[in-house]
Amino acid sequence: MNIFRFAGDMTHLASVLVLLLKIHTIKSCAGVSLKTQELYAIVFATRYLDIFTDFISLYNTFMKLVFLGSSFSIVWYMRSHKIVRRSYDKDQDTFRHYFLIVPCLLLAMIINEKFTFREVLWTFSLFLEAVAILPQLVLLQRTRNIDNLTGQYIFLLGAYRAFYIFNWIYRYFTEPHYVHWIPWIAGLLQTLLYGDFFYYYFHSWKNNKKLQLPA
Amino acid sequence: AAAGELKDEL
Repeated sequence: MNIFRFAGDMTHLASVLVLLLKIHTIKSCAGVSLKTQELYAIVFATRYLDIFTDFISLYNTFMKLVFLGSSFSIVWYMRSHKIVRRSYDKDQDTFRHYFLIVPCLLLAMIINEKFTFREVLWTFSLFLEAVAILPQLVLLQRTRNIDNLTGQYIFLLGAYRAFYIFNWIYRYFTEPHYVHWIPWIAGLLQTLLYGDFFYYYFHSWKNNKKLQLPA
Repeated sequence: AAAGELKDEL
C-alpha cells in the first residue's frame, strides 16, 4: 500500500458516500445517471469475484464490501425507492449503456493477461469502468447546470483514478516486475474522459459560479 | 508479470 493508492481509495470512498448522502438525505437523484450507477454495480460485481476466495487484507475485503454495497444500494434507491425514483430523469438519461458492455466484454476476451473466466471478467471490469462515466457526462450536458453534490461526486470519482495512476508509477519504480499494461491504459483513458469536466469544474470553482458544461 | 498474482488493488 502506498500513499497514492490510499488517497485514491479514500477519494473513491468519498465519492460514493457523497452520492449516497445526497440520495439518502434529500431523497433526490436529480442529475444523477442511473445508467452510470448500473455500470458501476457491474464493474464491482465483475471485479470482486475473488472477494470470498482470495483474502488480501481486512482493509481490502472491507472496501470491496463497501463499494459493492453502496453501488447496489444506489441503484436500488434510484429504481425502487418510492420518493427517490420520482426525481430520476429517465427521459434525459438515455445513453445506450449496453453498447458499452458488449464491446468491453469482447475486448476483454481478446486482450487479457490470462484467458480464464475470472481474469476475463476482471479485465472487462477495467474496460467498463473506463467508460462507465459517459452516461453521466452526457446527462450533465443535457441537464446543463447541476447541483454541487453531483458535481463533487463526479469530481471525486475522476480524481480517484488519477491517484491510482500515480500509484502505478510509484509501484513500477519500487516493485521489480510490476508491469500491468491493461489497468494502466484503461485507467489513463478513464481519467482523460474526465478532462473537460475537470476543466469546467475548476473554472466554475475559481470564478465561484454555477458549474455548466457547454451544450 | 506473474499473471496469476493476487489482485491486491481495488
